[in-house]
Amino acid sequence: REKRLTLPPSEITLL
Amino acid sequence: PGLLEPTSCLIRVAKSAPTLGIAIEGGANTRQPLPRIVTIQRGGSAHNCGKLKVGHVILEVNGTTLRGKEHRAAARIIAEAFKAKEKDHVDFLVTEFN
Repeated sequence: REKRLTLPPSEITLL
Repeated sequence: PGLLEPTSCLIRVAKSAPTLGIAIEGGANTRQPLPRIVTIQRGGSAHNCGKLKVGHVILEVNGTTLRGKEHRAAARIIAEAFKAKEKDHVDFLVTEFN
């Protein structure tokens, strides 16, 4: 859980 | 490959419209390690197919795993699968288990 918090959110791409 | 994923499902999307019409988030080294569908646009091929859903996590595209692929690489794989003229469909292996 702590690891998840350190990961950045992702950008969103429209395909 | 992919068949070991307990809740995975293969969905074939026919290229029935000029666009695929999905938005994805996620990729390696983000909080969402595999791309997840966040939007399905009305009138796109994915919407016409009727089986892809918001919340589906995409494991493979035409048998190519997206595991370990960063967001832009995963997006490129999906875009190229849709653009490729050799096939009139794109096969997505998806799971609802995140």
